[in-house]
Amino acid sequence: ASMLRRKDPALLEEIEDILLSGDVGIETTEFFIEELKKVHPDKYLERLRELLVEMLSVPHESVHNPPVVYLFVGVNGVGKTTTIGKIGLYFRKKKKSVLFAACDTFRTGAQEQLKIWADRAGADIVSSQYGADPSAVAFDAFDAAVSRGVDCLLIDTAGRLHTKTGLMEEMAKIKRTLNKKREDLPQEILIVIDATTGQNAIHQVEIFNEKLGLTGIVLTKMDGTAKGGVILPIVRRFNLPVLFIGTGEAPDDIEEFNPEEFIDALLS
Amino acid sequence: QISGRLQKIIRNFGKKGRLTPERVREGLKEVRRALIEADVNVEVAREFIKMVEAEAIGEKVLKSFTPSEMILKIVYEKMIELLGRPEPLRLDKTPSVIMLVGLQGAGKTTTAVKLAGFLKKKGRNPFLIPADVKRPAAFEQLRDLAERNGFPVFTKRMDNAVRLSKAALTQSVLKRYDTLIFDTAGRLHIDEEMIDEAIKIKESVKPSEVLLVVDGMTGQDAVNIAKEFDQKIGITGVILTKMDGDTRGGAAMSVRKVTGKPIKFLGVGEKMDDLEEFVPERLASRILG
Ligand SMILES: Nc1nc2c(ncn2[C@@H]2O[C@H](COP(=O)(O)OP(=O)(O)OP(=O)(O)O)[C@@H](O)[C@H]2O)c(=O)[nH]1
Ligand SMILES: Nc1nc2c(ncn2[C@@H]2O[C@H](COP(=O)(O)OP(=O)(O)OP(=O)(O)O)[C@@H](O)[C@H]2O)c(=O)[nH]1
Ligand SMILES: [Mg+2]
Ligand SMILES: [Mg+2]
Repeated sequence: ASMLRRKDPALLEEIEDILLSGDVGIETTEFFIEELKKVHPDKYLERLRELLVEMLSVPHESVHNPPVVYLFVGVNGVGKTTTIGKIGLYFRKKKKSVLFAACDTFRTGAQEQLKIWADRAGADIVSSQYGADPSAVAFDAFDAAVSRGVDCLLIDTAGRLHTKTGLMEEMAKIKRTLNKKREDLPQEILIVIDATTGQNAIHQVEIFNEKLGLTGIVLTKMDGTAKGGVILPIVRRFNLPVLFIGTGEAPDDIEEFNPEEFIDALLS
Repeated sequence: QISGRLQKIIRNFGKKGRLTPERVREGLKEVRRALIEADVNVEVAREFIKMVEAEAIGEKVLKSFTPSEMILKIVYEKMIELLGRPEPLRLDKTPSVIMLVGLQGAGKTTTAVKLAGFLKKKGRNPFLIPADVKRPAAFEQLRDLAERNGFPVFTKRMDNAVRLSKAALTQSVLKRYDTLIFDTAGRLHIDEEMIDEAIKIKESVKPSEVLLVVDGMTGQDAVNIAKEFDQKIGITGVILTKMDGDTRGGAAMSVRKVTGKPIKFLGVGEKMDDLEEFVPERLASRILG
């Protein structure tokens, strides 16, 4: 019994520092520290790993009726367009046919950028003019996906801050448009999060989730020095699976999320 | 100017009876936590609180009638002091060169065009150079954005950013532009090759301003990014982008603390007018929540 009461405050502080420096945030870090106080100091790291793996193991429904529509959303500059290119190639390597929809009709150069990625991925692309209604492009893209018998439709959208209600409503309309076409659409709504982002990522997920109902997360730019620890409070609160990790700017810099590797990097 | 959480924390100092140094230290721990929640780097927050503590446990504060008010004032003033006074762009040469650097997706290309607009309003004649030869359609993005807003842009395509920068410098001297804005590719602070490219561009174009563009929602990593960019390339100032959202912006404090370089502008939207000059009081209030 007295064994359990023994604490190692210095080690706890060191662990707290690692977690906070990894963007895990005050609240979730405190949760872990309180849990660690319940075990013997020799068991701290082992218990921490257990808790982290447990927290990051979120089941994901991955069986859908084709064409599987992936709607990519997120704030500005996080890597949505690049990620679609990489995931497109990833699916192509798995012998799936892929169609891209250029529903970012707002940002300069967005359509040209996605077109280059479509060529790299060996995917077809549906696009319109600059300034077109993104919902209309999504509508047409789904029709094209069906008529071409495509396995996966990846939809790129304009970056938007979750605080801009008009833009969030535009996004909801893209979803509704697809949903009216077929009630299971879009089967996946993935929020793209930049690993260098701090606690604001939690607000991003909160609002996007509230407005759209998210099905998963892609964490990009993990090739930098940021740990992406903010996904811990996110997963804990919203119970969303992290599906992919972006690890660079080249076409094959994408991996399926591996909790163990993520945790190794976080605690290194 | 500071409402909500921080005021609550500091008001609580005086609640449990006479304020002692120990009570102040305990209370300041809460302030440190609030800063970390605002994305201020853990180490930067720690050092900042030490500075505040030195003054906050002084006799003057403890013996005052309103110690918690005094402590709030100390926190706010030390924050403003740390963030630094606003400094104008250095545009003393002709032509004056501004070079934008930073991580991928931070907002450099958009900011380059905003800066051209800002300079034009000040009666200058800016020229934009798309020195990002890496990102798909980077050239088209800058060219189209520049042309849409009526700013001249270097349109010669080359596959080497250093050679392109030199060629642009030559052309601009001929055309008498007084301010050159070089947009560069996003790069990691740990990518040796790309950092080397930035150094070579800098050596070729001799900028009077090398501005680090930092995403306002950057978390703890802001310290690493800023330190490496400053030590390896050398920066003269910082621009924080996407501050039109609800990010607290603690990265501003981290970047300023670790480089000592001035924050010059805040990006507050995607349109050309969405560039604000840095005002320390406003940023301090925002970080302190
Ligand atoms: N190092 C690194 N860079 C990345 C990664 N993913 C994307 N990028 C880069 O980040 C920058 C922004 O990527 P985009 O794909 O344009 O981001 P976006 O979310 O579509 O941006 P907006 O459409 O403007 O909101 C580009 O320079 C990409 O090459 C990654 O995993 N690692
Ligand atoms: N809301 C908001 N969006 C911004 C701001 N500055 C830039 N953006 C957006 O952020 C995204 C990325 O901007 P870019 O200018 O392409 O970023 P970049 O640093 O040039 O990206 P790379 O060249 O890939 O490194 C775009 O969607 C911009 O419209 C800002 O101050 N506020
Ligand atoms: Mg995009
Ligand atoms: Mg750019």
